[in-house]
Amino acid sequence: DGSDTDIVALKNYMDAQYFGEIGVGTPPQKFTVIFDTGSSNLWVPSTKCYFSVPCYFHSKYKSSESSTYKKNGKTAAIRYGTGAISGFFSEDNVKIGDIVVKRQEFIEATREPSVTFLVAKFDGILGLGFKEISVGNATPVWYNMVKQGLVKEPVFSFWLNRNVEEEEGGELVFGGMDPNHFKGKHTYVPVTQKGYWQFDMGDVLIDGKESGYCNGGCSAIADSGTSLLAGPTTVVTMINHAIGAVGVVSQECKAVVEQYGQTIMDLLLTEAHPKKICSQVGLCTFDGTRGVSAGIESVVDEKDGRSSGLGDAMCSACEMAVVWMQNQLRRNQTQDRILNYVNELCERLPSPMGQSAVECGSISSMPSVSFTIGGKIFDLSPHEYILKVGEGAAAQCISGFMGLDIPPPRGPLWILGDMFMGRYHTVFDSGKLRVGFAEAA
Amino acid sequence: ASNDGLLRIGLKKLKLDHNNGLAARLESKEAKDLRASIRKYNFRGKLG
Repeated sequence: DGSDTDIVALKNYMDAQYFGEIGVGTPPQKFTVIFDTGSSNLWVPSTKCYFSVPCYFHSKYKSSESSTYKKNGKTAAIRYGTGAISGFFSEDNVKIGDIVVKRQEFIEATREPSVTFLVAKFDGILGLGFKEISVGNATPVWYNMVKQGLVKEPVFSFWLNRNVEEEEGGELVFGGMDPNHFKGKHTYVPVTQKGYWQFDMGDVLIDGKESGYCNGGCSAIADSGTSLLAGPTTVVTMINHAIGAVGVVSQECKAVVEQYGQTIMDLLLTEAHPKKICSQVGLCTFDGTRGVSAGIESVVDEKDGRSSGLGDAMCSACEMAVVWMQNQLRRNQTQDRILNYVNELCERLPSPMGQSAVECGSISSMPSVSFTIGGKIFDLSPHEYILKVGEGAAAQCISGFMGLDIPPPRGPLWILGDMFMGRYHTVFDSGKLRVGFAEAA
Repeated sequence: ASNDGLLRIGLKKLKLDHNNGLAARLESKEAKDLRASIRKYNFRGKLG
């Protein structure tokens, strides 16, 4: 299902990772795994993995050495952004901390073709999402923990230590939360779509000012398996502009501003329905809720049967320009200034699923970026959303924001990864089907 | 496991440095090719 694999694609970005150790089998065979709330399967490399180089660099499960192994044999495959893992299901005991989850289904990976797994510091992934998104309908580990009475509450919580000076990575607590690792009370929001830990989110603020795009509501997923933050290109472009991040220059965007900018502004000023403006100017067709590409491609520069995709791009650019202009008009900016600003934004588009460099020396002057969750504001300071790699003159700084455009009904969507969960202690409550955030301590 | 009935799993952290490929990937040929192709063909992003 394409809509689900879209989101899994983010797993490429595993640069600021948190991982822990589990044991599979009896006696336990040790594996280092990512505890990932954005997926629901457990997989580890299999000793039967012969033809994938990554398998030779990681621990491998040997069923013949486990007295509690049960054969299953059903084949399985999980797609990630740059590759996939495949193998077959097996069943065995899984030791997590001091408890043993019995008869846990998991995937023995026999193929790991992606280079992502070759360089990975972890052996496998332990999914903490819901069964609804589990490949092969396998029961996730935490379901069995609850079912087997190994934890008192159907709740788990994450504390991720963002202090770079400290060795301790963090703590995943099953059965509740550790009061030492958060301050104040959690703000809880209901899970809106079981599968991912998905909830409704309000607007994103840049320097305390509304960006406007999520005024009508966006969705968000709390994803411990993603390092950074990903959200709609329209908003990430505004953030890029505000923090001076290097972006992609879009000629289509500039063309829209140059040719249609004034018309769009006039239509906004006449209080035309903003969602219909791009179809009114002929760049999109209106599908009843928003402008969508008419699918008309430019054939002017068609070569080898490939079109430039210009029609689609112009529609997207127009949709973004409307939001940007609307936002500026709300702030009573002059028309000249608005057109200039929007033109500047056209030079700051994030590379799809890519990272953007910023000036390390400017971090302290960058604005805060805030998320509205459950009616409360959750701030991230620049020190929290910028990753600094290296030290001194060799230091490089990377924005934690990536562009990710998921269309309705699942989107627009934000993925709140470790960068957010580091600042905010996160509780995943399956009993009450809710996610909670509080200031991490 | 502890007296309060909670199961605590300590997490390790991978520190960021030049060797983990984060910065290197930004300037990789693959990244440059990707950026170039985005400009021309894929304005909305491959997930758009």
